[in-house]
Amino acid sequence: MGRIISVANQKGGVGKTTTAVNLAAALAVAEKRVLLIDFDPQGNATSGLGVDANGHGGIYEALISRRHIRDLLVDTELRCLKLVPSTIDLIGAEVELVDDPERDTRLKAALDSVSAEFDYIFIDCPPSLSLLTVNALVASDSVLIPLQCEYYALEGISKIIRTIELIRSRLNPGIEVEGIVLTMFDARNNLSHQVADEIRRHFGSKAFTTVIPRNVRISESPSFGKPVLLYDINSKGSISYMELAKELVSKGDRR
Amino acid sequence: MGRIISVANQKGGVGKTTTAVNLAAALAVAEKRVLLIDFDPQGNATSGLGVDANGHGGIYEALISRRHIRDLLVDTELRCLKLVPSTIDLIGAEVELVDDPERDTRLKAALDSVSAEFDYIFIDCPPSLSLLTVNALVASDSVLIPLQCEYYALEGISKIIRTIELIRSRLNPGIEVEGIVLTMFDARNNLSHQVADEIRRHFGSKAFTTVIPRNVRISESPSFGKPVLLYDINSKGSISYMELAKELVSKGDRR
Ligand SMILES: Nc1ncnc2c1ncn2[C@@H]1O[C@H](COP(=O)(O)OP(=O)(O)OP(=O)(O)O)[C@@H](O)[C@H]1O
Ligand SMILES: Nc1ncnc2c1ncn2[C@@H]1O[C@H](COP(=O)(O)OP(=O)(O)OP(=O)(O)O)[C@@H](O)[C@H]1O
Ligand SMILES: [Mg+2]
Ligand SMILES: [Mg+2]
Repeated sequence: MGRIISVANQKGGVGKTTTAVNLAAALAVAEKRVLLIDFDPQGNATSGLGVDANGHGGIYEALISRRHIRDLLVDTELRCLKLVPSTIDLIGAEVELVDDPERDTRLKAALDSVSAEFDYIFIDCPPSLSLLTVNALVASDSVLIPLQCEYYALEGISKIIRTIELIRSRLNPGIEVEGIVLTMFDARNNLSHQVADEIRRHFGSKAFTTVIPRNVRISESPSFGKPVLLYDINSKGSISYMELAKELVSKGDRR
Repeated sequence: MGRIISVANQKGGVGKTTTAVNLAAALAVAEKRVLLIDFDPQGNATSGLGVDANGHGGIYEALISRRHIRDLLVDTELRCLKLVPSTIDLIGAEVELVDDPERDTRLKAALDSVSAEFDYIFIDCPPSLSLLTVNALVASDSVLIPLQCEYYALEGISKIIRTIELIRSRLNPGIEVEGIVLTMFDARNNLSHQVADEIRRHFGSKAFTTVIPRNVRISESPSFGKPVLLYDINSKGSISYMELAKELVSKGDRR
């Protein structure tokens, strides 16, 4: 059975999409079968992989019209990586589901039918704790929390942790924190070191050892519709996401 | 009558809170009477100004229990800058208002009673286009759109522009785009120049001339609960936000 991992943090711009796309790509290069769900109406993971979702069904269809996920899979440049894209109608999903008694478990129901076909399923979440993110957390085995090495991001970490605890107590007893990934770390900058120290002090081994540095190749790669390891395999950005993939797999082996 | 300006962009982490806090502070230093509304449940503008909102009422009370804004004002370190803080219960407001026929105009009704007492009222919006942001746009004369000089942020600009047009046609015929502010501009980085050129080509004079550089003092100042001009007045960050304040005021003079 594949492991379903939400990439979530209500703080905006912390590297959720960048981590979901590049970690998924790094695992696919290592021949793991990977599915990425773009669950953000912004559709950044979709364009970050160079996919044009116009005219194609997206995750909205699986959620609202219960279309089978297998009909919505899109190929990417990597043989082992499939995507279910996001389309603009996803913006309306939250209002459309508000009176539905099963509104919290729609995504889980959709993913149950395909999870055996993949080793990993990642869900890229929007920057909020509303119904879409709740759906992702209910469907997941664990949550990967990207954390930008900045003050506002550090301040907000307790909110996503509390939300996970709430989901665990009411809707998904098995959910756990996969880990916190420090992103956009700038070694020349005091603030980065302060945030990293604080996170390691509070969360210990729940913080991944691998740190993602601020790296211009990472921010350039989406404009070419490629994960960073297909854009510049030798960049610090590519290397750090491949390290993160190795660390994630070895965490799984120890489970 | 004070000018009510929403600081909005559904893309996360583009500098909405940083711009709202530092522009409000720069205008207050220039003796303009300024009110900042923290309309994001994350509460970053509240902590960015060093305010502890625990035990104090916030914008949630004005929205849901129709408390008077004047009762919710909090002083800041700047005589001419007042804040209405955000509290965690704001997270529930969207669900609580969903069946209310006046759900779109609650904030406008709350601000009408105080707008004459200020020269500028800024509303710091969350990273989404949901009910809170709609309330802010309905209450506003104009929208200031911070835009991080990155690919995903550029890709998303059409979504906020389209939302403003939708609000103009249905709920607030007078709303206009105050301008697009380029943020976290790094002169050494090609991507920054490409994004800036693209924005100036598309939006012409709707893009502010002032560009906010990536500046470490800006990202350090919230950890001290101060706007950057009270943390390091000589930093490039402070200077750029004071330039932006001057440009905003002179735009107003020409209206
Ligand atoms: N390690 C990095 N080095 C340099 N730039 C980065 C890095 N990680 C992310 N970025 C850039 O920072 C911006 C924010 O990242 P991203 O969009 O992945 O965050 P997000 O959390 O998904 O945002 P949102 O909250 O809007 O969904 C993007 O423009 C991205 O290209
Ligand atoms: N010009 C700048 N130079 C350096 N750092 C900056 C600059 N502007 C903002 N930052 C930092 O970037 C991060 C994102 O900025 P900010 O939180 O203001 O964005 P936002 O759009 O309000 O985010 P959200 O979508 O979560 O509300 C913060 O940690 C902030 O300190
Ligand atoms: Mg994202
Ligand atoms: Mg903000």
